Formats: sequence, structure tokens, C-alpha cells
Amino acid sequence: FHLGVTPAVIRQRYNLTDGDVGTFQNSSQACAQFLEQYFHQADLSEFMHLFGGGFPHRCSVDRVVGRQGQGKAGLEASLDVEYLMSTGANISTWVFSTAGRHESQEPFLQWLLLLSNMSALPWVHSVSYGDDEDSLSRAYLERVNVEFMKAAARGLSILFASGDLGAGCRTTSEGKHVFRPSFPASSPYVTTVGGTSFRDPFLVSAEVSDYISGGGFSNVFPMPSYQAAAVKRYLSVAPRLPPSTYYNSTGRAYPDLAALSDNYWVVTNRIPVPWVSGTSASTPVVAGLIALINDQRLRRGRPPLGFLNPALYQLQGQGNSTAFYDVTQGCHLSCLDATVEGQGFCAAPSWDPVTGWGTPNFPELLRAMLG
Amino acid sequence: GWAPEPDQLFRTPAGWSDAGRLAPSETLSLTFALRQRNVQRLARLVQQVSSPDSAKYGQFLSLADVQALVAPSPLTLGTVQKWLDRHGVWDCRAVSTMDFLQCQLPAGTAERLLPGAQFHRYRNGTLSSVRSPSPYTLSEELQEHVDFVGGLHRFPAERKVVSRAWASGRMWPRRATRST
Repeated sequence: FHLGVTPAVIRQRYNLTDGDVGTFQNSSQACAQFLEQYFHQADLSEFMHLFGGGFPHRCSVDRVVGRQGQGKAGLEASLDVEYLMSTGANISTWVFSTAGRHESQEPFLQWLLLLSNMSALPWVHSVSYGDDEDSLSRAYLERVNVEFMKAAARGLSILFASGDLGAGCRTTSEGKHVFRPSFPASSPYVTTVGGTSFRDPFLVSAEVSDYISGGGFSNVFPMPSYQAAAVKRYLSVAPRLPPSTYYNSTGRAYPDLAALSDNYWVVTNRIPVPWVSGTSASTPVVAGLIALINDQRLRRGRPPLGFLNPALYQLQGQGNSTAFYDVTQGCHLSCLDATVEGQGFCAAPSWDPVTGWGTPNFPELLRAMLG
Repeated sequence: GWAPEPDQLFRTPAGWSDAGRLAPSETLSLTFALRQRNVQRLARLVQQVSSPDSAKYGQFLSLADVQALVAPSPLTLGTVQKWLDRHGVWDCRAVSTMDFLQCQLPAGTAERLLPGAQFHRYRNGTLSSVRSPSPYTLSEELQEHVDFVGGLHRFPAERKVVSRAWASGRMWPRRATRST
């Protein structure tokens, strides 16, 4: 029984023991904040005091890159830091804070510039940010995608939230409805995290898909080879698919995996806040777990995981993996019209465009990624 | 001129309002995304270092390696530099990989450099951004050398953590049935 998602609930659900914490000094993880979203160290300390009992953890961020404003803490920033440091416990954590030094700078672009300018960076980055893919120019989308390739080539794992509007919806110039993918979630060179909730809201129970969990198919980026078999399988066996005119079935499909995204407790401005939800919550949770796996790999003298998706799809494509809890129930939101009646895609056995491969079963995922 | 981003939407997000055009002397910052080399090679390399069945799995590149691979050609760097010099833009800084150039310049110069652009200040409470509601163009000579210019159209994206119980007045979001 629980009264909302806390670090203890997440660690129980994903099978982390008290010993599953960072131990290697070169392990590192980061989250990025834009638009003057700040966190307060005091909130983090209070959060860990309230919810961090039972597992070794850190109570402060090691490095802030950029400017931390003096104003109130932002709920998003507090959420990111508190949960990244709860699953990625005891791992050195950085916060990139790029509100834009100048009024004319684009904060997200500034973050990309920082990645291209710093030789020593955390291995794992959690970013809960997104825009409608159709609102961005193709030149911009393609170039940002190359920036993710650069990061992948350097061994960085970059995780993006899949968004909180399900499949999304927009009206075309012909007046028809189509789903609306989100970017960078739709980039083939990042790992995209969807959302789930407990089937029984106050029990650590099996998970169902969260109806807000962003997912779908890119209209810009073609489907990468690493996911072709998994997506083809979904499209051929899914019992109920939206009409094909609503989405581009040959595009990059997302999310890649998921975690709980509902009913979180967050401490912000010294006040514990319940019922915080969104894939902004699931993304730092998964990022922290990836940082823990990196920690074990680095301790064994092995390289970090880097860009996760090829390994992830290969592992899960074998069919007998227990590294993820397969989420098979629930559908996400989409267009409110007579054809789809607000329903986008539905979760299904194996990969699906609501929860990806499902949610992590940490010991098995660790074993697979060390093997 | 040539428009690198003809399909980039300009929309003022909710909460932001136009506070007027910038004076020509006000300084702004533009980010030039310079055309990279070897992007296809980079894509192949990413596949190799990220695929467990590849002999190169885990053999990641350093920042210097990435720079050597993707840094723009001397022709690109020279063409952009000459173009900026012609307009009196001196205060520029490149990132380590040389493929982004960030320049500080007066708004008047920026509007001459990027015909079509018109810089306005937008406010949202205490936040302030400078953007151009009209599309920009670049000199034809840059078509092979610049991907896009940052700092004109895209507003800082807001992300919103959902707080469903508060927003909807319901405490049991998952149990609610969908209305037909």
C-alpha cells in the first residue's frame, strides 16, 4: 500500500535493492532545464530526508552548468533532480541550466552547443522537453538529429520524455485529423521514455499504460533498422490500429521503453507536492537506472552503454528477455473525432507505441547489459 | 536570397506578447549551424559503436575525434567568415566541433545580414525573448555552407508536468471511465 509514487515505491517496483546504488567515482548523470526552471538544493535535501531512507544517496547536485536563478524552484526541475538521484542513487549528478544567457538564444540549442563544447560530460542525460515535430523546420530537425548522432558517437545515452499528449492530434490543411508526433522524442538517435501507472493506484502492482504517454511515428525520420522487426510485428498483430491515414507507419516509432509516470511526490520550495504526473517523471527514473548500469560496467573496466536503442531492441527482439515488464493494457489519447474517438494506439505484448518494450526489471536488465 | 527554413512556423506561444521592435543598436546573439562533413560516415560509426554484435561496440569517439570527423570544410568556414566580416560582425565564437558559430551583433546589423528578419522583444511575465515574426533569408553564396540560423523563430519550449488530480478535481484518474 502507498499514497503515491516515491523513491521507495519505484525501487520496489523495479526490483532495486538497497545495494543498487552507484559505487564508481567516474559514474555520472545529468538532467537539462530550460526556460528558467531552477531546482533548490534545500528541496533535494528535504526530499531525500522524507523519501530517501533505506538506500545510500547523495543530497546535493555536484555541478550546475549554466546559470541557476535566484527565484522560486520549478516543479519540473525539482522532479528531474529528485528522481534522477533516487534511481541513479549515489551517482554524481549535474544539472544543465540553459535558460539562455541572451534573450535571443534558444535554450535547447544552447544545451546542444554545450554538448559540442565540453570534452568531459556525464554519460547519461535526461531531458523532458519536446515540441510538435510539424512546428519545426526540416533543416532544424535534421541538424539536431545529427547533434544526437555526435553524442551517440561519444558514448552518451540521451533520454527524452515521449510527451504527455498520447498520439497527439492536428488538423491538416485539407481539414483531416492526423496524429502529431513530438520531437526530439521522434529522433532515431535518442531513447524515448513513455509512461505507465499502477493498475491498482495505491498498490505496488502491475502497470498499465498511462493514457497521456506520448507515442507514435515520425513524419520526418524514417524507421531505423534497429526497430524495424519489432514495429513490423506490432503493426501486424495489434488487434486494433487507428486508420493508417492518421500516422506514417514507415517513420521512426517511439517510445522505446517506459516507467511509471503517475502520482509522484515531489518537494518543491520546501513543500511536498503529491499527484505530479507526466513522462517528465518517468524519464529521469529510467535515466538513473541506465546510470546505475553504466556504473557497474565502468567498475568492470567496460565502456558505458552509449546510445541504447540498438542493444535494447536486439536484447528484447530475442523474445525470451525478462529485462522488462511488458505492459499490455491500456491505450493513449489522440484526436477527438468520430473515427478514432480520442483513442490512439494501444499497448500490446512485446513492443508497442505507447510503452515501448515496457518498464525495467532492473536486476535482469543489469544482467543483460553486463553480459 | 535563400530561405533555409521556409517551413519553420512562427507562432507566439500562449502567455507571450509582443513588446515592440528592438532598437538597431540593441545587441542580440545568433547561432549559425554550419554545414558538417561526413554525416553519413558518422551515422555508420554510431551504428557500429552502439550495436553489440559489432566489433567496434563501445569504441566511442572523443570530442576531438568527432571534431575531426564533422568539422565544416575550410571552404565553409572561410565563406561564412568572409560574409560575416563584410557585415562587420566580429564578435563570434565557435564550439569545439567548429560546426556552430555564435555571434553577438546589433539588431540593425542582424536585420541586414538576414534580409526579411525583424527582431521584436516578447515578454511572458518576467521572461523575455527576442524573436523575428517574419522569415529570414541568407545570401545565395551560403546555401552550401549554413544549415540554419538559431535565435529567430523558436521560442523556449515549455514543458508541463501534469497534475491530473488537481487539474481535474479527481483523485482517481485511472478508475474513471471514458465518456462516450
